[in-house]
This record gives sequence, structure tokens and C-alpha cells, in this order.
Amino acid sequence: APAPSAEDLSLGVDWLSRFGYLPPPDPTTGQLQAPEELSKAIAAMQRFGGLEATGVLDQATLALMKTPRCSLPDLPAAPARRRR
Amino acid sequence: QAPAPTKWSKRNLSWRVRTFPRDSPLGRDTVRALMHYALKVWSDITPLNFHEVAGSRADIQIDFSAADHNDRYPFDGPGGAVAHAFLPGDHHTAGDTHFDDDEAWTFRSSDAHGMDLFAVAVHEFGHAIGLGHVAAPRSVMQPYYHGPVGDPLHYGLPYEDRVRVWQLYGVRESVSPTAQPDTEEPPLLPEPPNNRSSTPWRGHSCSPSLAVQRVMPSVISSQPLPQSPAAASTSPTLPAPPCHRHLPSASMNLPCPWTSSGVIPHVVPSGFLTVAIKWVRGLAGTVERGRLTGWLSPARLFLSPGDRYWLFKDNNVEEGFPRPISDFGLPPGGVDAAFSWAHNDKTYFFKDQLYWRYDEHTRRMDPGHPAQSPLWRGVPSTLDAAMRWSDGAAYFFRGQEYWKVLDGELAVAPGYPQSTARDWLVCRDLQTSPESTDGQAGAHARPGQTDQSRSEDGYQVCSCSS
Repeated sequence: APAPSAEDLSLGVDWLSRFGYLPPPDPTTGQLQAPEELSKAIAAMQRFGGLEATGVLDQATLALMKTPRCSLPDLPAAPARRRR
Repeated sequence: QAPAPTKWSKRNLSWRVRTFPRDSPLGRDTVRALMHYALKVWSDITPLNFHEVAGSRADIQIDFSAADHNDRYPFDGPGGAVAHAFLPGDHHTAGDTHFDDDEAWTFRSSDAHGMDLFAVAVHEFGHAIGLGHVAAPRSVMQPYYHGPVGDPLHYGLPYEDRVRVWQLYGVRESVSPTAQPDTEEPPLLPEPPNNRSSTPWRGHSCSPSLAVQRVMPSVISSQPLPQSPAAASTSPTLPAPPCHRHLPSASMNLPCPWTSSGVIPHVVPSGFLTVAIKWVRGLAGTVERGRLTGWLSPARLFLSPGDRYWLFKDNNVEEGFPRPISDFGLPPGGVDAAFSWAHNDKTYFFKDQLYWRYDEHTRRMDPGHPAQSPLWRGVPSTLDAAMRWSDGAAYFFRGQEYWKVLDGELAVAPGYPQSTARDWLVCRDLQTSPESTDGQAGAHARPGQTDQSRSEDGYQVCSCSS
């Protein structure tokens, strides 16, 4: 599958954070999400939405992200990581 | 780590639509009715009871908001996030439910692009009572919008959702966990707004035959409908009976005392007596004189449209009601009037030319009753209605007239009877035919009265200060 565009990736990360699949990005460091974390989050989202859990941000996943829905997160908000 | 489930510790929950959609084809009554049915989906199978309230305090505040509306979940225009609700808890927003006002909310629409309000509301109210999202594709708590879920009057929750809500609140007594929910005939949904006439009923608002009850801090005044089906057929059509608007829980799961007796209530803010002058389409039952009776003992309101009575606390029907009026030792067939006299803490019931006196403390009829009416000198021997008003006086109504008995007195005040229509309904021309009488506050109000006349939400309101 073709790699998602930067725009789709940004949309996906934003969406996954918004609905509880990813911890919110750390505003102090601007730390990006690790690829493994992102893939796990996408897989969890796909499972929740009834898609095959590939962990890849494909067109079906993006379409699901654009489906009208409730604003509440699907998973309890994951706490943001703290620096030691 | 799953958080502990949140749920309401109480079982009676109030709700209110605080703001309505701005540019929606759905009328306010339709929105309210859809909210009612969406909540009923949950209360049908759990011991939860929902009742609509008019005041500013409600457990579940419902809003139609757009964009950022000062919570953590800003809306994003059409599509995307369409609604959310807050889980139960100690926070002041607990239970509050917000719908995106930028969505094209629909009901029974063939438009595939619209957002079915009932379907979304059922989901959101699931949150409002403590349910989170689930992945199960058939669950109504699945987070994605999949279109309408069917007719609100016949919708039943998927089994998975029923089990989850039972885990929170248990099973409603009348429901078998393995059976379909009770399919008792629910009240009618309002027709779409474009099918209605907005013409107010111009009935006999100035030739009243009233049942009245002052309810702290509100007043219910009920006016029987025209006596014959012929009169009904000539009346314009108006929305369905608004009983639940006023005493919500009375009509949700229990028979509405007013509509079952063919009487329409109207409750208004403190200090005003309002007469309902709405005609209800299709409701052409004959109403006999005095069929609706109300009386108030300390903090408790009783309403009786016949052989049974309902006990209200606040806006809620107490459990176990209605009960037969024989509880009070009253005869079958109902009473004409009843009221509690603060002077001696006794409640008086009137029927024909007899009256009974009930002791609030011993909870029994006083010996020697029934006795011959009237107890108060000058009051007619038969009554349509009676009540105690905020000035401490007792008022007795019969026909077109009323009598006033000052607090603690045993005789009618001088100068009575007076005209009910003129003094209570502020009718400007008592000789005017019903067709030309609109019942609104007239131009000849007595000094000291503050007239208010307005048409609100399709209702004509006629009020006067006390």
C-alpha cells in the first residue's frame, strides 16, 4: 500500500489522540509519536471500528476516521508520558 | 486500566432542552419528543425514570451548540463529531448532552445526508447514564453514526446494550431480561411542523368550567374540553397534548391524569394563573364537571381525575400511584372538588351536596362525615373547584362565579360571588362569543393587576397577577 501522505498522517495522529488511541503529544518537547506506537494505535482503532487490524493508515482507515461520530473518546484517555 | 464505572446514584433524573437547533426543520416539540423517546429507550428496561423540567436545574441539560462551546469537545461543522454527552459524576456538567448545531438534524427523513436525531440521542443518553463506547458492531454505543435506527416508538436496544446498562442499574421490575421490552402504546409523536396549524383554540376560555390547583410555586388550571364530539370536529388542529411538558413523569410511564380525563393543563411560573386554551386534535372525550380534582397537603400534591388519584412530589409521581380514592374513604365516581385548608390542616372533599374532612395527621376521615355542604356560610352547596391561594384565602368556584373566604373565616367575604372570567382570566368582554374571544389579557384589567399577553410556542397564555 502506498505510504500515507503527510497530511493524512497528521490527520490520523490528531484523530487517534482525540479519541484516546494515542496519548496527547507533549507540548513542551513537541515530541512526535513513535512509529510503533502509531501502528499499535491504528490497529486498536481498526479493531474498534470493525476493520482488519493492520496497523497501516490505509484508505479504509482514513474513511472510517472521516465517518460522523460521537466526540467522546473510544478508550479512556491515556496519560501523557512524563520525563524522568 | 479501565476506570471504575460511573453511574447515577439516584433513579429519578430530570432533563431539559436548554437550547434548540437554530435553523432546523425540526420544531421544538419534535426535538423534545425525540429526546423523550431516546431517554425512554433506556428507562424502559432499567429502574431509571426521566422527567422533563422547565426550570434551569436539570440533571441532563441538552444543548444544540456549534464550534467551541466551552467544554473539552469543540464541534467541527457538518460531519465529524456530531454530539457528545458527559458521564455521570460530581461535575456540574455530568449528564449534559450536546448536539452539533451545524449538523442537518433529521427525523423520519429519506435524506441520506441528514443526521437522525433520535439515533444520535439514544447513543448520547447512553453516555449520560454511564455507558462508554464499545466496538460491538450492533451496539448503539458504537461510536460511529450508521444512520437512522428505526421508528422511535418501536425501537428496542440491542441485547448487548441492555446487558451493559443492566450491569449498571439492574433490571426494571416490569422487564424480563430474556424478553423484549414492554411495548405498551407510547404517547404520540408530534407531527412534523408543516402539518400543523398554528391557529390557537378559541374555545370557551371566558365561560370557564374550571378545575384549579395552585401548586407551589406554580399553578395548574385546567379547562374541560368541549362537551361534544361535534364541537371537537370544528376545532382547529393543534399539537399533541403537552401534558408531559408540565408534569413530565406523569405522562411518560403513567397515564396522564389530564389527557385521560380530557382536560388540558397549563403550568406557569409562580404568581400567575393560566388557563389552558389549547384544543388537542383527536381528543374529544366528554368531560364531566369536576372530574379533575387537585389538592395539596404539605409538600404533596394529589391529583384525581376520577376514581384514582396520583401523588406527586416535586414533578414526579410517587411510586405506587395511582391509587383508588377509596383510600380516603371517598365514594366511587370521584369528587367534585378538594382542597387543604391551612387553618386547621384538614383536607376537604366535596361531592354533590356533601363534604368530607380528612385529617392530615391521623390520615383518616374525621368522624361525622360526610356532612351536608356547605361548611362556609355563603358558599354554594355544590362546587366545581376549590383552592387556597397565596393570599391565604380559600376560593371556591362554581359555574361562572367564585367565592372568597378569608383565612380562618367561616363565611364568604362581602361582595362575593364575583366573575371568574373577569377576575381570574382577565376576559375583557364577558358577553363575547367564544369565537371572538381570544382569552388574552384584556385592556380592562383592574388596578394593581399586571397583564401579560403572549403567544409562546404555539400557546396562548392568559395570565394575571395575584
